[in-house]
Amino acid sequence: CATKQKKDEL
Amino acid sequence: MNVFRLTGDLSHLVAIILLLLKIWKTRSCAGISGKSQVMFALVFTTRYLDLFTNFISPYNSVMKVIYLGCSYATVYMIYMKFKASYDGNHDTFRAEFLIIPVGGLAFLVNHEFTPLEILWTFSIYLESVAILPQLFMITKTGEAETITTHYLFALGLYRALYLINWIWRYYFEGFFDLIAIVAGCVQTILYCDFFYLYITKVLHGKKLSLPA
Repeated sequence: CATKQKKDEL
Repeated sequence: MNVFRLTGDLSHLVAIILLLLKIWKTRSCAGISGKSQVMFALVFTTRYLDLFTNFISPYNSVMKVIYLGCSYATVYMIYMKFKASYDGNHDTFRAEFLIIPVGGLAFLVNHEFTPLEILWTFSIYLESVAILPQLFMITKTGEAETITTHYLFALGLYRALYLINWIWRYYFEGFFDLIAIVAGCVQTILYCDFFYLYITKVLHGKKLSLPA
């Protein structure tokens, strides 16, 4: 599974 | 934050503001797909719901507010203020053919089955294809104003720079998000044909027009 994204991207 | 991510964000910002200024200065939205712009507004709305729940940085919040504000202003200009100049006859791509499958896919393929996460996934998938009505419109009319092509180039460049940013983050931070990467690749690939025309024609001082 992909790393859970820390949603710092726009 | 690396240089590719930052230039990607700035390229995105340049694209959005360029389009808004073009419409404002010429008092016309001729040649611009309202459907693409509505979808971008939907993309930002569904992605930035975390603006209220998850604070990351002043930069992050400010950019989100600017993107949202500009995209709603663009939609307002096309469908309200300069409605008379909107080229609805040529903006015939069926948006529901994108929104419905993308919504279904977001339900099926996501990181976590929660409302915010599904909406985030929906926004990533929708963004990857949201430019299609605009590209379809150019194919239909066979031409685009030079300023519109600059807008499209900056918009395409943004996701291409994000792809490099993701490679960077994978190597240096061990970070990757497969949903964003696959959608980002699709999004960038859709622009390839346009990039080719932009480089071979527009950068050589010619107007972008397609053979009849």
